[in-house]
Amino acid sequence: LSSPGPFEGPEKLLEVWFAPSASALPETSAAGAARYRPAAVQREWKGLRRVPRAVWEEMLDIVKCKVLSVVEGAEVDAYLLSE
Amino acid sequence: SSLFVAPHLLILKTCGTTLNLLGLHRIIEIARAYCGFTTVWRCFYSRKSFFFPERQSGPHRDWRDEVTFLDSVFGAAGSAYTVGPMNRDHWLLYLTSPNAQPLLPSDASLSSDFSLSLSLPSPPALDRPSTYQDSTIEILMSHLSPEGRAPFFAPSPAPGPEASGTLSGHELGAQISHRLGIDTLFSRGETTLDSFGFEPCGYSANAVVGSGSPETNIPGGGYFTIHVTPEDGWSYASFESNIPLPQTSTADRPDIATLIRKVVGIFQPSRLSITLFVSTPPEGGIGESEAERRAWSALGTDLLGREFARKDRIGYEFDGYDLVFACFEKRG
Repeated sequence: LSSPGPFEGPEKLLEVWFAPSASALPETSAAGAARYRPAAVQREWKGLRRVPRAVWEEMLDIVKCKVLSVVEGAEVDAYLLSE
Repeated sequence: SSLFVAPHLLILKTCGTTLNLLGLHRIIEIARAYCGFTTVWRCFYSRKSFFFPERQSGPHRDWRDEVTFLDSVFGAAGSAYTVGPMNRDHWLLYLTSPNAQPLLPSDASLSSDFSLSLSLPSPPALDRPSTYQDSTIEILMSHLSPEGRAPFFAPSPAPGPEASGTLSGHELGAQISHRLGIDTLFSRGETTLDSFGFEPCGYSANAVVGSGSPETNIPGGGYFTIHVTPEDGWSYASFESNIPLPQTSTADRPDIATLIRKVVGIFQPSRLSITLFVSTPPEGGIGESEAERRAWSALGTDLLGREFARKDRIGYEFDGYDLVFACFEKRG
């Protein structure tokens, strides 16, 4: 977390919401699953949580952060980052 | 810095000279490729005024550049606000109206491994359901006391050839979390805490919450995150949480005033700002005025006792959200 010279503590906070809540996603209903999910993909709908860590890491390279560790909660995955 | 990923949203909170906003195009591309999202329901971008703005780069060099960048993505759907005293601890916010259509650059290209997901049809645009409730509190603290800063410096390794190995970052983080009671801000049983102590100083923690409390009817889910820069001269700590809180403290969870006091007690800042972002039911819906009243009264003058003076309390009513912002300064 430290760097040569003063370090800027105050963070930039970006929140991108693709739906008002996880339960509002049409894919969570059986009808929604039939409409929006290919038949071959019948696993539980996880939305953005199904995106592999490596894909997020590629995005984080642009931001200039690295993943230190990840924990999974009931509703959210939390990535602890360097920098 | 931290990244939180839920099925329907992503939160990216980064400090230092990171290029946070430059990840936005890729986030939207990934969401479209993996989940079929073609619209952004809402986007929020916020930050406190920088200590060292001259060290930032890219769109973060200036608030106007950040707004221009976001406008280039969201067009007319975005609005920018400056909240609080401009010559002190002001806070900056950009938010979009619901169901913004992001404008991706024409040269946006997707990695080849996205191709399988691209055949997913897009979900329709969504309206906010009347039952939905979201509440986020952020406490941004500066000018930490020497006692508040000291725990966040890594111990020096013992001298001599027989010196044992130093603690790993995660071991040091866990030690700090336990010593300061960060691991008991919420019930230990329902919280998974991931913390890291940096060399030579600094600390970050993420926590995710499990199933909630059936006894008190408080739902589960949510996160909290803490980041600390303890060096004298630019000391800073932040706490953010969207974990549902009871109206009065229980064995598992503090109420909002208790939580704020606990956090301020750990970091001992001389100055802090608190933002409370609460979703509101649709106009005329049940609980509309109650949600507004609770958010406003939560940041009262006596919140932190006589030791602190509240300098400002500012309220905003946005489409679907109420924001209350307050600044406090230690007396004397």
